[in-house]
Amino acid sequence: YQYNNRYAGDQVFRITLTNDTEVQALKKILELIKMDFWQPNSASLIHRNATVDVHVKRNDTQRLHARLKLEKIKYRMLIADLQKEIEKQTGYRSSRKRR
Amino acid sequence: SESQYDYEVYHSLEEIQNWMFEMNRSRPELVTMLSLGKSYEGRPLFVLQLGKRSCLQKKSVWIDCGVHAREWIGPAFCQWFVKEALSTYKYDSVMTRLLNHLDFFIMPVFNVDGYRFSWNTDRFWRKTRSKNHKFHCRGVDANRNWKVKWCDEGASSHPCDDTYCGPFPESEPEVKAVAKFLRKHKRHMKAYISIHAYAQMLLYPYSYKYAAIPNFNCVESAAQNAVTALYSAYGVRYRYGPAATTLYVSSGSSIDWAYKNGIPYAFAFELRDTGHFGFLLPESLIKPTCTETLKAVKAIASGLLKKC
Repeated sequence: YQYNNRYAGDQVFRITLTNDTEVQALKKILELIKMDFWQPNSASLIHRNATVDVHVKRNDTQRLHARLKLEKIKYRMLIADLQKEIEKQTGYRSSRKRR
Repeated sequence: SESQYDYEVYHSLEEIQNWMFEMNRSRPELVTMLSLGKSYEGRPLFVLQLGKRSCLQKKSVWIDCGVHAREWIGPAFCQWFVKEALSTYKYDSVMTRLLNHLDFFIMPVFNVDGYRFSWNTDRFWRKTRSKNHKFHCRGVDANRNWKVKWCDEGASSHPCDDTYCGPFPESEPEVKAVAKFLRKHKRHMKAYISIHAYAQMLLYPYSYKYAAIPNFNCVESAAQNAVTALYSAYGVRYRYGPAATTLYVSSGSSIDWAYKNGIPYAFAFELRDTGHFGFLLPESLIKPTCTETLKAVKAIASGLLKKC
């Protein structure tokens, strides 16, 4: 596996925020769960009516699901397993050949 | 050799640098290889100058790719641009005219240390790889390290954040080297283009304020022509406009710096896609993405040869 399979089970969520209450709720969640911002580039740029793409580690995915449901924030899964997508991106070429 | 190089796969930094040497060796009539300096980790910052040699000073276009390490489609596009420019010179009238009348400075990998790190260790690394002696975290966001509205909204002064602006503007040797080169060539540099991913947008100044740039009409028209040309390839729609209104107000980035330093046309492309694959755009999409983006870049460059 590439990158020693470190992304197995990691996911990318697309979160859609419709009002300021949801913006604040997401910012609160961010204090609890570390996320890698794909879009926008940082939490300070989150605003109403924005879509937020975040990469979440596999150990945090269930917690994020639960928190978003609790806050009734709309979201969907962009990438269900990052490791699989990484392997697919370079067409399963052998990592040794690439490196 | 050049003919065996596969432009429809992602390449490591070493492969890209070897490819640059080969371009320089095999096409001396159109290609000159430059080194702007060294990265934080001591790697060369290579640039390819494309264009028919001329004793007259020509207008110039700068294109950088790979400012953010994880945005691999950028370097793929820079290589695609060089390949298309060299293979269609004398066969495609537009490219022939562009290379006869313009010099293109192509930097396939701006953030060489970060790109290498994203290949070997962290696929989603974004920043450079500079060290901060007070914090264990590394790296600066090279697009937040320019001396224009530095470290303002949307940038962070914390070294562990992905949008860390750095200890001071141009603290990153990569940014300093490019800024120095552009300052030196600014009289002839008519367009600055920075290739990023993902969002399918074409952005121009300002990022840090809602005001319109003085030559708004010309730049807006160039952007419109570019996204129309891009759309003509596969029907992919790009949004375009000033970064502040099209995206969000944020601190100054490289396009704001280029514009502030006198380069009249400064664009940032956010290439495919809109989030389905995000940074993991499959290799099967390199060809269509680069084909459509090439049309857009040629449209922008062609506009420079006309009066506006």
